[in-house]
Amino acid sequence: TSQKHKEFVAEPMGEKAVMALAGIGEVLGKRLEEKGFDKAYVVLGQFLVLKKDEDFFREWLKDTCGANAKQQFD
Amino acid sequence: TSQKHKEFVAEPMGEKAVMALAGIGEVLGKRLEEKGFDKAYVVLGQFLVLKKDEDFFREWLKDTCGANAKQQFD
Amino acid sequence: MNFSNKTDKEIAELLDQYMIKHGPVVGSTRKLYEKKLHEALES
Repeated sequence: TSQKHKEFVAEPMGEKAVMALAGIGEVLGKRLEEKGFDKAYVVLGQFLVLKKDEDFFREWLKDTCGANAKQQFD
Repeated sequence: TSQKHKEFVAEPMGEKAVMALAGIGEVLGKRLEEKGFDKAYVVLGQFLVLKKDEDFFREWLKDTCGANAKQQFD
Repeated sequence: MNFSNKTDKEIAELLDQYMIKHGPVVGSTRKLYEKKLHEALES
């Protein structure tokens, strides 16, 4: 996993911004924020409500902020 | 908090059923399951997607499974 | 098919009908599941 992800999981998620997530940079972060997913925990919530289904979650990320395959993977 | 909640938080949530949540008994659990909230983590997901807003979450619980004030509080 | 006037419950029933595994149909997941239904209908 990327350095960014290592930093992310090294401490409780708390109120971290969505851009703290690996794979989510400035551009994707802005798009997610505009749709209400401004914190990392809200994106986690979406993953859980999608029943931790990776395919659905990737598709949701792509539809919601245009994440490409690598960004979805991260 | 209730004994049930103490047991719930004593170990990782994992794949626990929705009825393991304090305040969610047989009747409410069935209604939640029918709507796809069969596991405790899916309900957690909904709480996170609602941005941990207690009022929204209580209202959602009431609308989704008819939880009364005490059950919502638990 | 226009799904916007269907209830979450009706969407869930359609997903079951088309054998599309799914979680709860709620505000944040509905759009994705409607898309899956469109794909199923087209195919």
